[in-house]
Amino acid sequence: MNVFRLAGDVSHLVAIIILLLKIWRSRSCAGISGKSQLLFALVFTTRYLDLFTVYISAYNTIMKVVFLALSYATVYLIYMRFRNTYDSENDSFRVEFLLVPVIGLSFLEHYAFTPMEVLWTFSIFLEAVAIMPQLFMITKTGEAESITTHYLFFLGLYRALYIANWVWRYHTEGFFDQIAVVSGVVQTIFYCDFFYLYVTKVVQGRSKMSLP
Amino acid sequence: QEDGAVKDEL
Repeated sequence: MNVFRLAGDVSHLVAIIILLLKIWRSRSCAGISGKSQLLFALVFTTRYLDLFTVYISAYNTIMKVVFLALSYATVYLIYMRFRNTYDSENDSFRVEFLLVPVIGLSFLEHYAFTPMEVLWTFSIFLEAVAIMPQLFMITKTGEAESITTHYLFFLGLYRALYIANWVWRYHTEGFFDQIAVVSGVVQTIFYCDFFYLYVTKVVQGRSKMSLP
Repeated sequence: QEDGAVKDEL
């Protein structure tokens, strides 16, 4: 464990909590892409199956349980509890356009052709594109509430910190996980455009980030 | 290439 990865995991946790609290306190999921949250719950489900097979550390186990619980709670709030505030019309990204390539790629590129490895690879590739429905929804509505942008900022920060973690691990312990790194870099690139908007718009203290 | 190594990252 290094400070970059710890900060990344904390930033990821903060993002998830920001979104969950926003939905719970405003009792509304307007402007939130339920599809992205479903994809994130699928990412955690397919990646954390090793909860039942290997024990790595208390931190690892606790964080996996927390991420699974919070992501399912978020999906529950969107599709059950506050479903009448769910903006399905604007949440119109065709997730099959993400799932089919990701499933195909995880069958082509993996470390071992075993269920656990293929599912893990699937979760890595899926996480890279899971935010697309949310970013698409923001471009469609043309704006994002500032809390939603904070959510995206911390998600992007988590990915940027993971890249720093991989650089650090490569130089200190020669660690290099090709699938995770390639997919992680692609995922981080998707946030770059948003980061620019976030810094130029939201930091100016405007309540909503409206896209140009 | 970390094939089969313990996946300790979240």
